Amino acid sequence: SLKHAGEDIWKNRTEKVNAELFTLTYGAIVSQLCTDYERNFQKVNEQLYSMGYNIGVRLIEDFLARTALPRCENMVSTSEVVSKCAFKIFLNITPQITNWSHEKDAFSLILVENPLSDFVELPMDAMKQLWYSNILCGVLRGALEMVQLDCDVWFISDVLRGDPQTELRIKLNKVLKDEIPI
Amino acid sequence: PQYFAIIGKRDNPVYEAEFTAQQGQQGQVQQGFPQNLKELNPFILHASLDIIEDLQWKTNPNTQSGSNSGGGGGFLRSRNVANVDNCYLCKVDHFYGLAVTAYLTYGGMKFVMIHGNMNNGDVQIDDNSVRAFYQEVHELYIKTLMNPFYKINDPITSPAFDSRVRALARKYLN
Amino acid sequence: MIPSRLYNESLMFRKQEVSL
Repeated sequence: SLKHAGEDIWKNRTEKVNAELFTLTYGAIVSQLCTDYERNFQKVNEQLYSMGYNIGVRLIEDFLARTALPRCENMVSTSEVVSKCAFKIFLNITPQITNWSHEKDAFSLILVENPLSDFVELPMDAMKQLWYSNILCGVLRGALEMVQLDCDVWFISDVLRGDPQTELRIKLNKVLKDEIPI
Repeated sequence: PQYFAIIGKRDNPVYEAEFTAQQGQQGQVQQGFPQNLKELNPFILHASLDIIEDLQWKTNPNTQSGSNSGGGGGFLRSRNVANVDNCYLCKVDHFYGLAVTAYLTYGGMKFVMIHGNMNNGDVQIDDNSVRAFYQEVHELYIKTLMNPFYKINDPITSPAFDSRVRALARKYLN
Repeated sequence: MIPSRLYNESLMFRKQEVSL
């Protein structure tokens, strides 16, 4: 039902934009960051993560307004919602969920297709340092934090680096509780 | 043999390659251009750029006024996006039996090729094959452009690009 | 032919849209 809901929202309740425009815009951002930071790719990774975080804390409002989904009971259902609804609605892709930890508090998303990295070939000096789609990690971190899940999100591998697949890891640190300000 | 180059907007070579057939009809290995001619190829190609630019900016006398393009003459390349033939300029120049063909991308990059002939006679150009070669290389060039880390007019140094262009040359030209 | 992800992808047969 999550899969059908995601597809239904994508088809009928989502305004769409040309994917090449999106891809080229993101590529321009990453390329410009590499120039601005003088090819210090660690800083570029951090900046992409920060940008993604700022997007994620806002994007979650849009996502919940579209889907009206209730709170997830555990990380398993969270992973299903992220993969089948969130990625489907925003990027029209459905990553595979794999590599669950023993405690069921960490999982991997395998991105078979990634519109951010279409037609991208990393320069040699960036191959070992730059996580090109690091904005996704920030988006997930920010969005999950707004639903009281403190998670670490990071890339394990990326086809742009020559790895066999693009794998993103999400690990729950703790469930946040709303606290009354002092 | 052929000498192919992609010329940038500052008349700078973005990509260069020489194509030779591996085996002749009787099993003889064919050589490329003679050494003295090989050194002249960039100059011959450069000399044809003026003609190509003249064609590039020439208005099309066959376009009638009041047409769908908004009246008046169009440029050599039609505003009808479905018509890609106007990118291929056919034979634009010659040099002592060598033929020079050209192809213009929509962004103004020039694909130029010198066609040689081992028999020292005039070269016969198969327009269909040459056009198909240019169009496939154009597609490879667009893919190169899509890479955000590639700047327009920078040299194309990718070995993958080079191998694909040579494969297309073997398929269409030799 | 040197393998390349960039040049193997098709320009035509790809996902055309993402969410605005």
